[in-house]
Amino acid sequence: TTEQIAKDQKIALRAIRLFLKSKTSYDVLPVSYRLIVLDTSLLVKKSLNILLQNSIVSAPLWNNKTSRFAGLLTSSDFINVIQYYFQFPDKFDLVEKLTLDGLRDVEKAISVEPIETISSHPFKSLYEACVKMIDSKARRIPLIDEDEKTNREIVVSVLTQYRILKFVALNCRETRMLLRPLKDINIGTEKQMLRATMETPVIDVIHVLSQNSVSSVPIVDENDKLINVYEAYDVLTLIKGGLYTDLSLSVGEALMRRSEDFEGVYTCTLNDRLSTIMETIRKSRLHRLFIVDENGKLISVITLSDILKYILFGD
Amino acid sequence: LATTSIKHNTLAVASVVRYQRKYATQILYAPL
Amino acid sequence: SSSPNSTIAILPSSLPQIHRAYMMSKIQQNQAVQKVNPISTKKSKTRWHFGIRSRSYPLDVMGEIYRALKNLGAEWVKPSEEELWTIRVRWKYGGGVKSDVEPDLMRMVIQLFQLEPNNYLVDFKFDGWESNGKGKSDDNTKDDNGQHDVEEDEISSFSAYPFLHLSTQLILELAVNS
Repeated sequence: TTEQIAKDQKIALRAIRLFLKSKTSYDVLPVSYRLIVLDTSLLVKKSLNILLQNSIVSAPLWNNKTSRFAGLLTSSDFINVIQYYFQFPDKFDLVEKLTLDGLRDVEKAISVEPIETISSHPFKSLYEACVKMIDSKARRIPLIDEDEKTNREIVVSVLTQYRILKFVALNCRETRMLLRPLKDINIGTEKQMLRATMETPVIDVIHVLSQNSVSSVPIVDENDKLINVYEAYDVLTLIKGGLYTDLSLSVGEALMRRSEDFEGVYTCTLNDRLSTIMETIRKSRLHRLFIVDENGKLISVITLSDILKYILFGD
Repeated sequence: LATTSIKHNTLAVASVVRYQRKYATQILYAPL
Repeated sequence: SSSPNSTIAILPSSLPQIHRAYMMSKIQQNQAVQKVNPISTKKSKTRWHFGIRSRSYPLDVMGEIYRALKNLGAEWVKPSEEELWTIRVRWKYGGGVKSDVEPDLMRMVIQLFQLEPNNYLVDFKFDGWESNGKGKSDDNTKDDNGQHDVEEDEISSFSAYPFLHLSTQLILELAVNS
Protein backbone atom coordinates (compact mmCIF):
# COMPACT_ATOMS: atom_id res chain seq x y z
CA THR A 1 0.00 0.00 0.00
CA THR A 2 1.08 3.63 -0.40
CA GLU A 3 1.26 3.99 3.38
CA GLN A 4 3.51 0.96 3.71
CA ILE A 5 5.77 2.23 0.91
CA ALA A 6 5.99 5.62 2.63
CA LYS A 7 6.86 3.94 5.93
CA ASP A 8 9.52 1.77 4.28
CA GLN A 9 11.00 4.88 2.62
CA LYS A 10 11.45 6.53 6.02
CA ILE A 11 13.06 3.40 7.45
CA ALA A 12 15.38 3.14 4.45
CA LEU A 13 16.44 6.81 4.68
CA ARG A 14 17.20 6.40 8.37
CA ALA A 15 19.30 3.33 7.68
CA ILE A 16 21.23 5.03 4.88
CA ARG A 17 21.95 8.06 7.08
CA LEU A 18 23.20 5.77 9.82
CA PHE A 19 25.41 4.09 7.24
CA LEU A 20 26.84 7.47 6.10
CA LYS A 21 27.50 8.41 9.74
CA SER A 22 29.16 5.09 10.47
CA LYS A 23 31.58 5.25 7.55
CA THR A 24 34.50 7.62 6.98
CA SER A 25 35.49 9.22 3.69
CA TYR A 26 38.59 7.03 3.86
CA ASP A 27 36.31 3.96 3.59
CA VAL A 28 35.18 5.10 0.12
CA LEU A 29 38.75 5.06 -1.22
CA PRO A 30 39.73 1.97 -3.21
CA VAL A 31 42.60 -0.09 -1.74
CA SER A 32 44.77 1.25 -4.53
CA TYR A 33 44.06 4.45 -6.39
CA ARG A 34 45.83 7.25 -8.19
CA LEU A 35 45.76 10.98 -7.60
CA ILE A 36 46.77 13.33 -10.41
CA VAL A 37 48.00 16.77 -9.28
CA LEU A 38 48.94 19.65 -11.58
CA ASP A 39 51.74 22.13 -10.94
CA THR A 40 50.24 25.65 -11.11
CA SER A 41 52.97 26.81 -13.48
CA LEU A 42 51.48 24.59 -16.21
CA LEU A 43 49.77 26.30 -19.13
CA VAL A 44 45.95 26.10 -18.95
CA LYS A 45 45.92 24.55 -22.41
CA LYS A 46 48.42 21.87 -21.34
CA SER A 47 46.39 21.08 -18.22
CA LEU A 48 43.31 20.65 -20.41
CA ASN A 49 45.10 18.00 -22.48
CA ILE A 50 46.24 16.23 -19.30
CA LEU A 51 42.63 16.09 -17.98
CA LEU A 52 41.24 14.82 -21.28
CA GLN A 53 44.08 12.33 -21.72
CA ASN A 54 43.44 10.90 -18.25
CA SER A 55 39.62 11.04 -18.68
CA ILE A 56 39.24 13.25 -15.60
CA VAL A 57 37.40 16.56 -15.24
CA SER A 58 39.15 17.96 -12.20
CA ALA A 59 42.50 17.83 -10.37
CA PRO A 60 44.09 19.35 -7.25
CA LEU A 61 46.70 22.05 -7.89
CA TRP A 62 50.23 22.19 -6.44
CA ASN A 63 51.81 25.63 -6.06
CA ASN A 64 55.53 25.02 -6.36
CA LYS A 65 56.34 28.50 -5.00
CA THR A 66 54.54 27.99 -1.72
CA SER A 67 54.99 24.19 -1.91
CA ARG A 68 51.38 23.81 -0.89
CA PHE A 69 48.12 22.72 -2.47
CA ALA A 70 46.25 25.50 -4.22
CA GLY A 71 42.66 24.32 -4.59
CA LEU A 72 41.02 22.31 -7.34
CA LEU A 73 41.00 22.83 -11.10
CA THR A 74 37.44 22.22 -12.37
CA SER A 75 35.41 22.80 -15.56
CA SER A 76 34.27 26.12 -14.04
CA ASP A 77 37.83 27.41 -14.50
CA PHE A 78 37.70 26.63 -18.21
CA ILE A 79 34.28 28.29 -18.50
CA ASN A 80 35.82 31.37 -16.87
CA VAL A 81 38.65 31.38 -19.43
CA ILE A 82 36.12 31.23 -22.29
CA GLN A 83 34.10 34.07 -20.73
CA TYR A 84 37.31 36.09 -20.31
CA TYR A 85 38.30 35.53 -23.94
CA PHE A 86 34.80 36.46 -25.07
CA GLN A 87 34.86 39.70 -23.06
CA PHE A 88 38.43 40.60 -24.06
CA PRO A 89 39.01 39.10 -27.56
CA ASP A 90 42.11 41.28 -27.98
CA LYS A 91 43.65 39.43 -25.03
CA PHE A 92 43.88 36.27 -27.16
CA ASP A 93 47.66 36.00 -26.65
CA LEU A 94 47.26 36.17 -22.90
CA VAL A 95 44.81 33.25 -22.99
CA GLU A 96 47.29 31.22 -25.01
CA LYS A 97 50.01 31.86 -22.42
CA LEU A 98 47.72 31.64 -19.38
CA THR A 99 49.06 29.36 -16.63
CA LEU A 100 47.02 27.77 -13.85
CA ASP A 101 48.50 30.43 -11.52
CA GLY A 102 46.58 33.03 -13.54
CA LEU A 103 43.10 31.53 -13.08
CA ARG A 104 42.35 33.56 -9.95
CA ASP A 105 43.08 36.79 -11.89
CA VAL A 106 40.72 35.64 -14.65
CA GLU A 107 37.97 35.18 -12.02
CA LYS A 108 38.55 38.76 -10.83
CA ALA A 109 38.65 40.14 -14.39
CA ILE A 110 35.19 38.72 -15.19
CA SER A 111 33.96 39.33 -11.57
CA VAL A 112 33.13 35.72 -10.84
CA GLU A 113 32.99 34.52 -7.26
CA PRO A 114 35.73 31.91 -6.65
CA ILE A 115 34.34 28.52 -5.72
CA GLU A 116 34.39 28.07 -1.95
CA THR A 117 37.26 25.70 -1.09
CA ILE A 118 35.81 23.13 1.26
CA SER A 119 37.58 20.02 2.49
CA SER A 120 37.13 17.18 4.94
CA HIS A 121 39.53 14.99 6.89
CA PRO A 122 39.66 11.42 5.52
CA PHE A 123 38.75 9.97 8.92
CA LYS A 124 35.75 12.20 9.51
CA SER A 125 32.34 10.70 8.77
CA LEU A 126 31.13 10.43 5.21
CA TYR A 127 27.94 12.13 6.39
CA GLU A 128 29.94 15.24 7.35
CA ALA A 129 31.62 15.37 3.92
CA CYS A 130 28.20 15.12 2.24
CA VAL A 131 26.72 17.91 4.35
CA LYS A 132 29.68 20.17 3.51
CA MET A 133 29.20 19.49 -0.21
CA ILE A 134 25.48 20.25 -0.10
CA ASP A 135 26.01 23.44 1.91
CA SER A 136 28.70 24.74 -0.46
CA LYS A 137 27.03 23.51 -3.68
CA ALA A 138 30.39 21.87 -4.50
CA ARG A 139 30.16 18.61 -6.43
CA ARG A 140 33.46 17.31 -5.09
CA ILE A 141 35.41 17.60 -1.85
CA PRO A 142 39.18 17.22 -1.31
CA LEU A 143 40.16 14.94 1.59
CA ILE A 144 42.93 16.75 3.42
CA ASP A 145 45.22 15.31 6.10
CA GLU A 146 48.39 16.68 7.65
CA ASP A 147 51.70 14.96 6.96
CA GLU A 148 52.90 13.71 10.33
CA LYS A 149 56.52 14.58 9.54
CA THR A 150 56.28 17.95 7.90
CA ASN A 151 52.96 19.27 9.23
CA ARG A 152 52.19 20.13 5.62
CA GLU A 153 48.63 19.66 4.45
CA ILE A 154 48.27 16.86 1.95
CA VAL A 155 45.47 15.98 -0.45
CA VAL A 156 44.71 12.33 0.17
CA SER A 157 42.10 12.20 -2.57
CA VAL A 158 39.05 14.06 -3.93
CA LEU A 159 35.57 12.59 -3.30
CA THR A 160 32.78 13.34 -5.77
CA GLN A 161 29.03 13.11 -5.20
CA TYR A 162 28.95 10.42 -7.86
CA ARG A 163 31.50 8.25 -5.99
CA ILE A 164 29.60 8.67 -2.72
CA LEU A 165 26.23 7.75 -4.23
CA LYS A 166 27.83 4.79 -5.99
CA PHE A 167 29.34 3.70 -2.63
CA VAL A 168 25.84 3.90 -1.07
CA ALA A 169 24.25 2.05 -4.00
CA LEU A 170 26.88 -0.69 -3.72
CA ASN A 171 26.74 -1.09 0.07
CA CYS A 172 23.25 -0.13 1.27
CA ARG A 173 20.61 -2.74 0.56
CA GLU A 174 18.02 -0.29 1.90
CA THR A 175 18.21 1.71 -1.36
CA ARG A 176 15.86 -0.97 -2.75
CA MET A 177 13.17 0.19 -0.31
CA LEU A 178 13.07 3.71 -1.81
CA LEU A 179 9.91 2.95 -3.79
CA ARG A 180 7.95 6.21 -3.59
CA PRO A 181 7.47 7.79 -7.06
CA LEU A 182 9.41 11.00 -7.71
CA LYS A 183 6.18 12.96 -8.07
CA ASP A 184 5.37 12.21 -4.41
CA ILE A 185 8.76 13.12 -2.91
CA ASN A 186 9.29 16.46 -4.59
CA ILE A 187 12.85 15.93 -5.82
CA GLY A 188 13.97 18.31 -8.53
CA THR A 189 10.41 19.10 -9.58
CA GLU A 190 10.12 22.72 -8.54
CA LYS A 191 12.87 23.98 -10.89
CA GLN A 192 12.81 26.95 -13.26
CA MET A 193 14.42 25.11 -16.19
CA LEU A 194 16.72 27.19 -18.43
CA ARG A 195 16.84 25.67 -21.89
CA ALA A 196 18.31 26.19 -25.37
CA THR A 197 17.62 25.09 -28.93
CA MET A 198 20.13 23.56 -31.37
CA GLU A 199 20.52 26.97 -33.02
CA THR A 200 21.40 28.80 -29.80
CA PRO A 201 24.99 30.18 -29.98
CA VAL A 202 27.20 27.98 -27.77
CA ILE A 203 28.60 31.09 -26.05
CA ASP A 204 25.08 31.93 -24.79
CA VAL A 205 24.77 28.42 -23.34
CA ILE A 206 28.16 28.85 -21.66
CA HIS A 207 26.94 32.11 -20.10
CA VAL A 208 23.91 30.19 -18.72
CA LEU A 209 26.21 27.54 -17.21
CA SER A 210 28.34 30.19 -15.56
CA GLN A 211 25.69 32.65 -14.40
CA ASN A 212 23.39 30.01 -12.93
CA SER A 213 26.12 27.71 -11.52
CA VAL A 214 24.56 24.74 -13.27
CA SER A 215 26.54 21.97 -14.95
CA SER A 216 24.15 21.28 -17.85
CA VAL A 217 21.63 23.04 -20.10
CA PRO A 218 18.84 21.00 -21.78
CA ILE A 219 18.32 21.46 -25.53
CA VAL A 220 14.72 21.26 -26.72
CA ASP A 221 12.93 21.44 -30.08
CA GLU A 222 10.07 23.74 -31.01
CA ASN A 223 7.62 21.54 -29.05
CA ASP A 224 9.78 21.68 -25.91
CA LYS A 225 10.74 18.04 -26.48
CA LEU A 226 14.16 17.19 -25.00
CA ILE A 227 16.63 16.32 -27.78
CA ASN A 228 20.07 16.79 -26.18
CA VAL A 229 22.00 18.40 -23.30
CA TYR A 230 25.06 20.66 -23.27
CA GLU A 231 27.24 19.80 -20.24
CA ALA A 232 30.04 21.71 -18.51
CA TYR A 233 32.38 18.88 -19.56
CA ASP A 234 31.68 19.74 -23.22
CA VAL A 235 33.46 23.07 -22.66
CA LEU A 236 36.74 21.17 -22.28
CA THR A 237 36.34 19.60 -25.73
CA LEU A 238 35.37 22.98 -27.14
CA ILE A 239 38.60 24.60 -25.92
CA LYS A 240 40.64 21.60 -27.08
CA GLY A 241 39.10 22.07 -30.51
CA GLY A 242 40.45 25.61 -30.70
CA LEU A 243 38.94 28.53 -28.84
CA TYR A 244 39.06 31.10 -31.60
CA THR A 245 37.14 29.03 -34.15
CA ASP A 246 34.52 27.33 -32.03
CA LEU A 247 32.97 30.17 -30.04
CA SER A 248 30.91 31.21 -33.04
CA LEU A 249 29.35 27.77 -33.33
CA SER A 250 25.75 26.95 -32.51
CA VAL A 251 25.33 24.54 -29.63
CA GLY A 252 24.22 21.85 -32.12
CA GLU A 253 27.51 22.25 -34.02
CA ALA A 254 29.56 22.36 -30.79
CA LEU A 255 27.98 19.05 -29.69
CA MET A 256 29.55 17.42 -32.75
CA ARG A 257 32.85 17.84 -30.86
CA ARG A 258 31.75 15.20 -28.36
CA SER A 259 33.85 12.04 -28.47
CA GLU A 260 32.20 8.93 -29.86
CA ASP A 261 32.26 7.17 -26.51
CA PHE A 262 29.81 9.63 -24.91
CA GLU A 263 27.23 7.40 -23.16
CA GLY A 264 24.18 9.58 -23.81
CA VAL A 265 21.73 11.61 -21.70
CA TYR A 266 19.65 9.78 -19.06
CA THR A 267 15.93 10.49 -18.83
CA CYS A 268 13.19 9.31 -16.49
CA THR A 269 9.56 10.15 -15.68
CA LEU A 270 7.80 11.28 -12.50
CA ASN A 271 6.70 7.67 -11.92
CA ASP A 272 10.29 6.50 -11.42
CA ARG A 273 11.69 5.77 -7.99
CA LEU A 274 15.00 6.34 -6.24
CA SER A 275 15.42 2.56 -5.95
CA THR A 276 15.86 2.19 -9.70
CA ILE A 277 17.85 5.43 -9.98
CA MET A 278 20.32 4.16 -7.35
CA GLU A 279 20.46 0.83 -9.20
CA THR A 280 21.37 2.74 -12.38
CA ILE A 281 24.07 4.72 -10.53
CA ARG A 282 25.43 1.39 -9.26
CA LYS A 283 25.88 0.18 -12.84
CA SER A 284 26.53 3.28 -14.96
CA ARG A 285 28.21 6.68 -14.90
CA LEU A 286 25.02 8.67 -14.41
CA HIS A 287 25.46 12.38 -13.55
CA ARG A 288 21.88 13.60 -13.76
CA LEU A 289 18.47 12.56 -15.05
CA PHE A 290 16.12 14.73 -17.08
CA ILE A 291 12.46 14.22 -16.20
CA VAL A 292 10.26 14.06 -19.30
CA ASP A 293 6.55 13.35 -19.80
CA GLU A 294 5.10 10.53 -21.88
CA ASN A 295 5.72 12.59 -25.06
CA GLY A 296 9.35 13.27 -24.17
CA LYS A 297 8.55 16.84 -23.25
CA LEU A 298 11.01 18.35 -20.75
CA ILE A 299 9.65 18.70 -17.19
CA SER A 300 12.72 19.06 -14.94
CA VAL A 301 16.12 17.64 -13.99
CA ILE A 302 17.33 15.57 -11.03
CA THR A 303 20.98 16.18 -10.19
CA LEU A 304 23.21 14.10 -7.93
CA SER A 305 23.03 17.02 -5.48
CA ASP A 306 19.22 16.66 -5.39
CA ILE A 307 19.51 12.94 -4.67
CA LEU A 308 22.19 13.44 -1.99
CA LYS A 309 20.23 16.28 -0.38
CA TYR A 310 17.08 14.13 -0.23
CA ILE A 311 18.99 11.21 1.27
CA LEU A 312 20.52 13.46 3.94
CA PHE A 313 17.57 15.70 4.78
CA GLY A 314 14.51 14.58 2.80
CA ASP A 315 11.21 13.24 4.08
CA LEU B 1 60.33 7.26 -8.68
CA ALA B 2 58.23 6.62 -11.84
CA THR B 3 58.65 8.98 -14.77
CA THR B 4 57.15 9.44 -18.22
CA SER B 5 58.93 10.60 -21.33
CA ILE B 6 58.86 14.37 -21.60
CA LYS B 7 56.13 15.27 -24.13
CA HIS B 8 54.97 18.75 -25.20
CA ASN B 9 57.39 20.20 -22.67
CA THR B 10 55.48 18.51 -19.85
CA LEU B 11 56.93 16.00 -17.42
CA ALA B 12 55.00 13.59 -15.17
CA VAL B 13 56.55 11.90 -12.15
CA ALA B 14 54.88 9.53 -9.70
CA SER B 15 55.48 7.69 -6.50
CA VAL B 16 53.36 5.01 -4.78
CA VAL B 17 52.85 5.76 -1.09
CA ARG B 18 50.93 3.99 1.65
CA TYR B 19 48.19 5.91 3.44
CA GLN B 20 47.03 3.86 6.44
CA ARG B 21 45.93 0.59 4.82
CA LYS B 22 45.54 1.94 1.29
CA TYR B 23 47.95 2.77 -1.50
CA ALA B 24 47.97 6.01 -3.48
CA THR B 25 49.88 6.50 -6.70
CA GLN B 26 50.60 10.22 -6.45
CA ILE B 27 51.25 11.77 -9.84
CA LEU B 28 52.57 15.28 -10.46
CA TYR B 29 52.50 16.97 -13.88
CA ALA B 30 54.93 19.86 -14.22
CA PRO B 31 56.06 22.04 -17.16
CA LEU B 32 59.63 21.94 -18.43
CA SER C 1 17.15 -0.05 -15.78
CA SER C 2 16.20 -3.73 -15.88
CA SER C 3 13.48 -3.65 -13.21
CA PRO C 4 9.93 -3.87 -14.69
CA ASN C 5 8.50 -0.59 -13.49
CA SER C 6 11.32 1.71 -14.47
CA THR C 7 11.15 4.25 -17.28
CA ILE C 8 14.80 5.28 -16.95
CA ALA C 9 16.27 5.45 -20.45
CA ILE C 10 19.03 6.97 -22.55
CA LEU C 11 17.82 9.71 -24.89
CA PRO C 12 18.53 8.28 -28.39
CA SER C 13 18.95 11.72 -30.02
CA SER C 14 21.77 12.50 -27.54
CA LEU C 15 24.02 9.67 -28.78
CA PRO C 16 26.90 11.19 -30.81
CA GLN C 17 26.24 9.18 -33.99
CA ILE C 18 22.55 10.10 -34.02
CA HIS C 19 23.23 13.74 -33.20
CA ARG C 20 25.78 13.86 -36.02
CA ALA C 21 23.25 12.39 -38.49
CA TYR C 22 20.68 14.97 -37.32
CA MET C 23 23.13 17.83 -37.87
CA MET C 24 24.31 16.49 -41.25
CA SER C 25 20.69 16.34 -42.42
CA LYS C 26 20.56 20.06 -41.71
CA ILE C 27 23.64 20.55 -43.86
CA GLN C 28 21.85 18.69 -46.66
CA GLN C 29 18.98 21.13 -46.25
CA ASN C 30 21.86 23.59 -46.92
CA GLN C 31 21.22 25.26 -43.62
CA ALA C 32 24.31 27.18 -42.53
CA VAL C 33 25.74 24.39 -40.37
CA GLN C 34 29.49 23.97 -39.96
CA LYS C 35 30.91 20.46 -40.11
CA VAL C 36 32.71 19.95 -36.80
CA ASN C 37 34.77 16.85 -35.96
CA PRO C 38 34.73 15.06 -32.62
CA ILE C 39 37.86 15.36 -30.49
CA SER C 40 40.03 12.30 -30.75
CA THR C 41 39.32 10.13 -27.76
CA LYS C 42 42.43 8.08 -28.35
CA LYS C 43 43.94 8.26 -24.94
CA SER C 44 47.58 7.47 -25.60
CA LYS C 45 48.20 5.29 -22.57
CA THR C 46 50.70 6.98 -20.27
CA ARG C 47 53.80 4.81 -20.26
CA TRP C 48 55.63 4.89 -16.93
CA HIS C 49 59.35 4.16 -16.55
CA PHE C 50 61.33 3.37 -13.41
CA GLY C 51 63.69 6.30 -12.78
CA ILE C 52 65.38 8.02 -15.73
CA ARG C 53 67.46 6.23 -18.33
CA SER C 54 70.79 7.26 -19.75
CA ARG C 55 73.17 5.96 -22.34
CA SER C 56 76.06 8.18 -21.26
CA TYR C 57 79.11 6.72 -19.54
CA PRO C 58 78.49 6.10 -15.82
CA LEU C 59 81.05 8.68 -14.72
CA ASP C 60 79.52 11.26 -17.08
CA VAL C 61 76.08 10.52 -15.65
CA MET C 62 77.36 10.97 -12.11
CA GLY C 63 79.12 14.20 -13.13
CA GLU C 64 75.92 15.58 -14.64
CA ILE C 65 73.95 14.72 -11.51
CA TYR C 66 76.49 16.35 -9.15
CA ARG C 67 76.52 19.46 -11.39
CA ALA C 68 72.72 19.62 -11.41
CA LEU C 69 72.57 19.16 -7.62
CA LYS C 70 75.13 21.93 -7.19
CA ASN C 71 73.14 24.26 -9.47
CA LEU C 72 70.04 23.54 -7.42
CA GLY C 73 71.79 24.29 -4.12
CA ALA C 74 71.60 20.77 -2.72
CA GLU C 75 74.20 19.15 -0.43
CA TRP C 76 75.44 15.56 -0.45
CA VAL C 77 77.38 13.17 1.74
CA LYS C 78 80.98 12.60 0.51
CA PRO C 79 80.67 9.25 -1.32
CA SER C 80 82.36 6.30 0.39
CA GLU C 81 84.53 3.88 -1.58
CA GLU C 82 81.84 1.19 -1.42
CA GLU C 83 79.09 3.53 -2.62
CA LEU C 84 80.60 5.35 -5.62
CA TRP C 85 77.35 5.09 -7.58
CA THR C 86 75.09 6.31 -4.78
CA ILE C 87 74.52 9.94 -3.85
CA ARG C 88 72.96 10.75 -0.48
CA VAL C 89 71.42 14.20 -0.95
CA ARG C 90 70.09 16.72 1.53
CA TRP C 91 67.98 19.50 0.11
CA LYS C 92 66.65 22.62 1.76
CA TYR C 93 63.00 22.48 0.89
CA GLY C 94 62.01 26.10 0.20
CA GLY C 95 58.71 27.83 -0.33
CA GLY C 96 55.71 28.12 1.91
CA VAL C 97 55.37 29.87 5.20
CA LYS C 98 58.28 28.59 7.26
CA SER C 99 57.60 27.54 10.78
CA ASP C 100 60.45 26.17 12.82
CA VAL C 101 58.45 23.05 13.69
CA GLU C 102 58.47 22.02 10.06
CA PRO C 103 61.48 19.95 9.13
CA ASP C 104 62.60 21.45 5.86
CA LEU C 105 65.65 19.45 4.92
CA MET C 106 64.59 16.63 2.65
CA ARG C 107 66.88 13.63 2.19
CA MET C 108 66.98 11.79 -1.11
CA VAL C 109 69.08 8.84 -2.30
CA ILE C 110 70.11 8.86 -5.96
CA GLN C 111 71.29 5.51 -7.24
CA LEU C 112 72.83 4.56 -10.59
CA PHE C 113 71.90 1.10 -11.88
CA GLN C 114 73.32 -0.75 -14.87
CA LEU C 115 70.55 -2.49 -16.84
CA GLU C 116 72.87 -3.87 -19.52
CA PRO C 117 76.15 -2.71 -21.11
CA ASN C 118 75.74 0.98 -22.11
CA ASN C 119 72.28 1.19 -20.63
CA TYR C 120 72.02 2.86 -17.22
CA LEU C 121 69.20 3.95 -15.05
CA VAL C 122 69.11 6.64 -12.34
CA ASP C 123 66.57 6.20 -9.57
CA PHE C 124 65.59 8.78 -6.94
CA LYS C 125 64.32 7.64 -3.59
CA PHE C 126 62.80 9.68 -0.76
CA ASP C 127 64.88 9.25 2.40
CA GLY C 128 63.08 11.22 5.11
CA TRP C 129 63.21 14.71 6.57
CA GLU C 130 65.63 16.56 8.84
CA SER C 131 65.01 19.71 10.80
CA ASN C 132 66.98 22.73 9.68
CA GLY C 133 70.11 23.84 11.50
CA LYS C 134 70.05 21.09 14.05
CA GLY C 135 71.87 18.84 11.61
CA LYS C 136 70.22 16.00 13.48
CA SER C 137 67.96 13.78 11.51
CA ASP C 138 64.48 13.29 12.85
CA ASP C 139 65.35 9.68 13.29
CA ASN C 140 68.17 9.06 15.77
CA THR C 141 68.90 5.60 14.47
CA LYS C 142 72.28 6.45 12.93
CA ASP C 143 74.79 3.69 12.56
CA ASP C 144 78.50 4.35 13.09
CA ASN C 145 79.54 5.86 9.74
CA GLY C 146 76.80 8.49 9.94
CA GLN C 147 74.49 6.79 7.47
CA HIS C 148 70.82 6.66 8.18
CA ASP C 149 69.51 3.16 8.37
CA VAL C 150 66.02 4.43 9.02
CA GLU C 151 63.17 2.01 9.36
CA GLU C 152 61.38 1.73 6.04
CA ASP C 153 58.17 2.82 7.70
CA GLU C 154 59.88 5.72 9.43
CA ILE C 155 60.51 7.58 6.17
CA SER C 156 57.22 6.75 4.54
CA SER C 157 55.92 10.27 4.95
CA PHE C 158 52.58 10.16 3.17
CA SER C 159 52.76 13.18 0.94
CA ALA C 160 55.12 12.47 -1.91
CA TYR C 161 54.46 15.87 -3.46
CA PRO C 162 57.49 17.70 -2.00
CA PHE C 163 59.66 14.78 -3.12
CA LEU C 164 58.00 14.70 -6.56
CA HIS C 165 58.43 18.45 -6.89
CA LEU C 166 62.17 18.31 -6.14
CA SER C 167 62.52 15.34 -8.49
CA THR C 168 61.01 17.37 -11.33
CA GLN C 169 63.44 20.19 -10.54
CA LEU C 170 66.39 17.78 -10.77
CA ILE C 171 65.11 16.11 -13.96
CA LEU C 172 64.53 19.52 -15.57
CA GLU C 173 68.07 20.62 -14.58
CA LEU C 174 69.51 17.43 -16.07
CA ALA C 175 67.38 17.83 -19.23
CA VAL C 176 68.41 21.47 -19.64
CA ASN C 177 72.13 20.73 -18.98
CA SER C 178 72.24 17.76 -21.35
